[in-house]
Amino acid sequence: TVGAVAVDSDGNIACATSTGGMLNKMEGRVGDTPCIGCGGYADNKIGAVSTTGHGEAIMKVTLARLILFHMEQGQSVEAASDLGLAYMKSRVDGLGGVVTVDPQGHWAARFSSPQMSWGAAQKDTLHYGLYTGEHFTQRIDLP
Amino acid sequence: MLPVLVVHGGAGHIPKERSEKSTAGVCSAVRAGYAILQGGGSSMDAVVEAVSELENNPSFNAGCGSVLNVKGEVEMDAIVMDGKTLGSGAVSAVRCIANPVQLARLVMDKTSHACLTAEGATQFASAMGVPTVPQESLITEYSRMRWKKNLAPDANPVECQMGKMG
Repeated sequence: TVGAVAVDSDGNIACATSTGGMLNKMEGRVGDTPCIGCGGYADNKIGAVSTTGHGEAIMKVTLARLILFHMEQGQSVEAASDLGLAYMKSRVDGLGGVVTVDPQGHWAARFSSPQMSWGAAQKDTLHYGLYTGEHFTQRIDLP
Repeated sequence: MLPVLVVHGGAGHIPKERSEKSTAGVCSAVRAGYAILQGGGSSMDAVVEAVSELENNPSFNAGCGSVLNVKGEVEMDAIVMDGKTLGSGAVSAVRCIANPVQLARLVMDKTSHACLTAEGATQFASAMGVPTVPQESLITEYSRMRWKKNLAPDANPVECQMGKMG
């Protein structure tokens, strides 16, 4: 699964997620990705989330919308992402990852699985990582 | 703080020998999407550009490089959502399309529905002039190897794909 969330200069927010699904899935099996509120959700008033992981678990907790509910209650993008992932692990023993952004441009890339490749761009800096705790940066040449 | 773009290449178990390509792939996708934002483009254009780039990269489980179903075939899902209007478009179990995320955006922009699936999505793609591609072009040696490995009766595809707690 791959995905992205963005806030443009006008403050409009969007998300996109795409996947081949689960390894050796049954023919016709559809996971979380195309389900609104599960594979992704975007609202200019709250933020946006794109999710990845065990689709059946993500659907049971509607992970993308759950994280935004936490943000509506005042949690930061990072805390809300961790709360959503922790609930999915404790409630249905599911692993996954998310990228999350809020209308002010605060962002997070969080995951409960062993790894998740992620990248972010803001101002003139490219951020990226793969293993838990990694956060590398590079300069982005401005156009 | 604006504009900002954040991308992921999938959570789970990424073998060491594939980690470098995975990291390079997300960085390249971020640069492609962020260039749109820096040029004044919309967040929707940026996320579709970034995800399209990852669909075209065989290192990721989407588009080319998708995992195979139990019959050894590729069925893909995608979604887009616009935070301004709460508009959304999705496709599920779609086959032989190089960029399902672009088809999902067409569902949002050109229909009154939220999701089209399987044969309906394929017919919509044809009506929109989206070319089909041979299924073989979406299958990589790696995805075929993992498919075969997980056909064994005692295999655990979910654990193979997701790994254990990070």
